[in-house]
Amino acid sequence: LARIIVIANQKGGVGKTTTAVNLSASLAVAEKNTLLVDIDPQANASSSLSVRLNEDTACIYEVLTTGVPVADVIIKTEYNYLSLLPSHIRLVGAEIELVGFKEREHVLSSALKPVIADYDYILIDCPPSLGLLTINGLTAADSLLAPIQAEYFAMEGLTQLLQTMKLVQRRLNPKLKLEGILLTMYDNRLNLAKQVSEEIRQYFPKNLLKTIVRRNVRLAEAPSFGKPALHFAVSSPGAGDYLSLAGEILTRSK
Amino acid sequence: LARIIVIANQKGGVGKTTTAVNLSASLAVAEKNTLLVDIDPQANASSSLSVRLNEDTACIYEVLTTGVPVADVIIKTEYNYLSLLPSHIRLVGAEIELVGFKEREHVLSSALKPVIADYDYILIDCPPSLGLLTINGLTAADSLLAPIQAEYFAMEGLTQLLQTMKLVQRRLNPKLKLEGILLTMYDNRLNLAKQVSEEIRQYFPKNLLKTIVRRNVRLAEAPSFGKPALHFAVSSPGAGDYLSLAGEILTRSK
Ligand SMILES: Nc1ncnc2c1ncn2[C@@H]1O[C@H](COP(=O)(O)OP(=O)(O)OP(=O)(O)O)[C@@H](O)[C@H]1O
Ligand SMILES: Nc1ncnc2c1ncn2[C@@H]1O[C@H](COP(=O)(O)OP(=O)(O)OP(=O)(O)O)[C@@H](O)[C@H]1O
Ligand SMILES: [Mg+2]
Ligand SMILES: [Mg+2]
Repeated sequence: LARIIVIANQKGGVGKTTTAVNLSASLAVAEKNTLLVDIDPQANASSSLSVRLNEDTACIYEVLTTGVPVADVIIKTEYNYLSLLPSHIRLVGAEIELVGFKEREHVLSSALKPVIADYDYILIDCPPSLGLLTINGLTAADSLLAPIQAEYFAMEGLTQLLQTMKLVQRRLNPKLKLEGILLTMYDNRLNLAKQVSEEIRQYFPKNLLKTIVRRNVRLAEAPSFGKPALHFAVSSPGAGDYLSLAGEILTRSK
Repeated sequence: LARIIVIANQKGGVGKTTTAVNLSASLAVAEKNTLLVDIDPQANASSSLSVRLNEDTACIYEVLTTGVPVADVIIKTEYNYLSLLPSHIRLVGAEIELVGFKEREHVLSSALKPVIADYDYILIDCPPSLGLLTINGLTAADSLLAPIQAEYFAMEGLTQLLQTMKLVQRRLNPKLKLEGILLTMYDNRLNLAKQVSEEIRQYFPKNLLKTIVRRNVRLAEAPSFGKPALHFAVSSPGAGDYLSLAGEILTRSK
């Protein structure tokens, strides 16, 4: 049965999509059957894997709002063991539409049930907000992986994110736990980065993941070639850090 | 009468708050009476000016949902000519609450009317989404200033943002125009930055602002001291770039 990891943080630009895409690619090369679910209307995870849908092709929007089966929408990517449930900008309208649904927080979780047995890992990339799309991700997940930048606003957002996680645990998804906090875009030449990561280590000693993803321009370049860094610049520090992260996640899962 | 500039981009982490805070501080030192409006539930603009409200103090949430007058909520900051309409995390609930309002896109614009004559500039910091809060910002504004990072996902988001701007122009706010596209966190050592900015210059030749804000750690450090960069590291490149931006905006307004 798949382990479902939701990658969320309402703070924008902290590396959610970069983590979702590169961690799923790394799990796939470790021959774990992996599904990447893109529930961000920006559809950045989809375009990072060269998938750009037009208006007529079904995507996660139809899965959430009109009950199209997930299996009919999943795309097998060019990479072995890596599939994608793609997004499209029309998903922007879903949050307001979902408000009227009876089980509005459980729509994604119910939609994924029929395919959970087909995968080892399912990763969910969320938009930068704590609205219904992210809540659906948290409700469907076994654990939350929270990327943060070692910068000032990170700490403020983290407390709010963890409070939301606890709320979802209590009322919607008791199995949800914290997979860990991931430091991204880390530049060890900056005092700010050292100070903030020290503060996080103090407040959340057991939750900081060992792997730190360093700032590396290859990670920012890879999406313009529509590939994960592993298949664009395999020997880059960025690709290496995400391979280490996959190793850490795989070892924890045992 | 105040010129109202909305600072928006649904892409996360592109420097919206950093631009809103530092541009307003720069306009204030040029002795322009400036109001910074924070309509992001993350309240990063508020905390950047050392303002952290508790549950009992009225903020923009009450202005939008229960009609508390803006004048009763505005805080004069410690900096001459700079006032703040603060936010708080409880604003998260506003988007769903506003859905039921008759003039739901015009709530901010109506609320600001009584104070427009008191200021030269009103800047609005938006959350990373194109939901009702950002739409309210676009509907209230004379112009849109769109910060973007010179990275791959920037181009995808920009097209969507400009389409939303046109939609708002047609249906909600005919006076809205594009103030300009601002390159932020620019690192001229990276090819990626040069390539993306070249692409933007090609597609939007007349809309790229002359000022480019360079990546500068002082801009990321200043919020942890609760000050704009101008009052934290006045001789830093970051503070300088935002002063230049203010100069460019002031000259255009003539
Ligand atoms: N370790 C890294 N080194 C260098 N650049 C990075 C790194 N991680 C992410 N980036 C770049 O930083 C930007 C923000 O990352 P990304 O888009 O993954 O964040 P996000 O949290 O998904 O953003 P959003 O909140 O908009 O969904 C992107 O341009 C990305 O390419
Ligand atoms: N020119 C710059 N140089 C260095 N760091 C910067 C610069 N501009 C912004 N930052 C830092 O980058 C991060 C993102 O910037 P900021 O929070 O202003 O973006 P935002 O678009 O408001 O994010 P959100 O989408 O979450 O509202 C912050 O930690 C900020 O301090
Ligand atoms: Mg993303
Ligand atoms: Mg912001």
